[in-house]
Amino acid sequence: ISRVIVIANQKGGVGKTTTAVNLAAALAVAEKRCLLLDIDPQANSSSSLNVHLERDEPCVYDVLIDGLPAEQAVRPTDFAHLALLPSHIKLVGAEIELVAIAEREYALKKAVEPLRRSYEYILIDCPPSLGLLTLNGLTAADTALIPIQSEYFALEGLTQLLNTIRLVQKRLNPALEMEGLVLTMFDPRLNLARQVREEVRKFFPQHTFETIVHRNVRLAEAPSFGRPAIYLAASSQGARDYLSLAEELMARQNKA
Amino acid sequence: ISRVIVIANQKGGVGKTTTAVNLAAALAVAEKRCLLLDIDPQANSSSSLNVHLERDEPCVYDVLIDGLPAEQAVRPTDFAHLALLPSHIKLVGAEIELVAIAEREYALKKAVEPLRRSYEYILIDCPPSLGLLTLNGLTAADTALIPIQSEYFALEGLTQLLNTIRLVQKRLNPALEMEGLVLTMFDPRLNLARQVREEVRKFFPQHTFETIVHRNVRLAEAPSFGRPAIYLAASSQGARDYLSLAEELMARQNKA
Ligand SMILES: Nc1ncnc2c1ncn2[C@@H]1O[C@H](COP(=O)(O)OP(=O)(O)OP(=O)(O)O)[C@@H](O)[C@H]1O
Ligand SMILES: Nc1ncnc2c1ncn2[C@@H]1O[C@H](COP(=O)(O)OP(=O)(O)OP(=O)(O)O)[C@@H](O)[C@H]1O
Ligand SMILES: [Mg+2]
Ligand SMILES: [Mg+2]
Repeated sequence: ISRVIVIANQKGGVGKTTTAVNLAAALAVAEKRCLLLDIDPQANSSSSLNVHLERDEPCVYDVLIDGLPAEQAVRPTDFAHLALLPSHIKLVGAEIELVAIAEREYALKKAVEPLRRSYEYILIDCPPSLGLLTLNGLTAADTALIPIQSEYFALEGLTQLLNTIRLVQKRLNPALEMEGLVLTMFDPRLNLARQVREEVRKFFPQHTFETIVHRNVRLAEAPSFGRPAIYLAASSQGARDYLSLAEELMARQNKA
Repeated sequence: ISRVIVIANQKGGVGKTTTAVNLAAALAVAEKRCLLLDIDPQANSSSSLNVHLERDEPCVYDVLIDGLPAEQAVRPTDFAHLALLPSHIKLVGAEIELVAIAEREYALKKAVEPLRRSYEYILIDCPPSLGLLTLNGLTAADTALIPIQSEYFALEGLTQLLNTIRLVQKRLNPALEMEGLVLTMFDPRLNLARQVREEVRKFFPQHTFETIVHRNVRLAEAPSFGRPAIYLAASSQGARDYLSLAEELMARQNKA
């Protein structure tokens, strides 16, 4: 069985890519076959795994717009049990090109179905918007995992995001469930961070992960080495937080 | 004379809104008549100035899509010399609606021209993307101010952003110039931050502001009080950094 998890939040810089990369790496370390699917034109997930494509190399753009079979764009990474379907900046044009395609919200879902038999987890990293790329991610997914930065704007955007998820559940993907909300860049010394944690736990007691990802410079440094934090500094707070998030995620699935 | 400055960077969470709001407030404190123009559907600049619109109140959506004269959407704020043209989440649909409009990249430029005689500075806060809303901002502007977070992904996205600016200069707005790059969320204790600072200064010696905006919790807290940091904690590092950025900006203009 496989689980497709979309990592989404239209607020920028909240830790979507950092969560997608490090959670995928932690699941792979637990010997789960994992695919990271990058649908952000910035291609930050791809470069975090040391993959920098040329314009003519197959990527998620070719899969969504030209109908290339997804497995022809998937490539192995330097890390065991972790494969990548990379992105490229040429995807910037896809939002407008998708508008003209029939069933435009289902392009990714159709591409992902055949991949399910090869992976136990497929994680989708989204751009910071609620446009057609993110809608494709929400429509293709079984569950949605929402990184929440421990800051004020994070709370403002949350209502909008949950409204969008409800709309997607109603019209595009009735099977979509909440995987959960995870607090990121948490600095326990700051009042603001503690306040946001209380608010999120108060409003979403069912959906908030126990695991909190702390602010930790190793997580910010790791992408410049082209590797997840667990392969750079396995005992760092950041690497440990994502290992614990992976364990919590897998434990939930066993219960399901 | 008036100067329209677009604050843009497709990378999310780099400090576009924080820079737009606090720079506008610092210019207003220097008694320059200032307008903050929020073209991000998240409307974070609007809420930072304590403006939360209902769906039927005039906002930038009505100006761009229905041709409402911009001055009918402009409203005063609680802060002297600082006016706001607010945004609203309904702007999310504008990216797709603008595709069908003739001269879609010039919608904002046309709306802004009549406002020039009332303001010395017009600052435009953009969403985290290079879509039609940001293109409208770049086409309407005299200069572009780019916040750069002192982190790895910031450098990756910079080339793409500068390519887009060059394209806009060639095809949509030949008068567009670089106002400059400003380092944000700078923590001098971190190697990563110092490395990014060296790289940016090495590659863009002409365009990098001397002023660096340090990571400072007052800047993150201020939006929850609906006021710029200078009105919450005037002696904080964050407020002082934006005052110094405003002085540097005004000094450049006097030289020009
Ligand atoms: N827990 C953390 N501790 C320290 N730095 C972090 C942490 N999580 C993320 N970062 C850094 O913060 C920045 C923003 O994170 P990231 O790029 O993952 O967010 P994002 O939501 O994917 O951004 P975008 O909206 O642009 O896609 C990056 O420079 C990243 O390295
Ligand atoms: N210098 C700073 N020190 C501390 N916190 C900061 C600083 N600048 C911004 N922040 C905080 O970091 C987060 C991201 O900043 P901000 O929202 O201004 O970025 P943005 O580029 O406008 O994001 P988006 O891409 O979503 O529009 C916010 O919670 C903000 O309060
Ligand atoms: Mg990202
Ligand atoms: Mg913003």
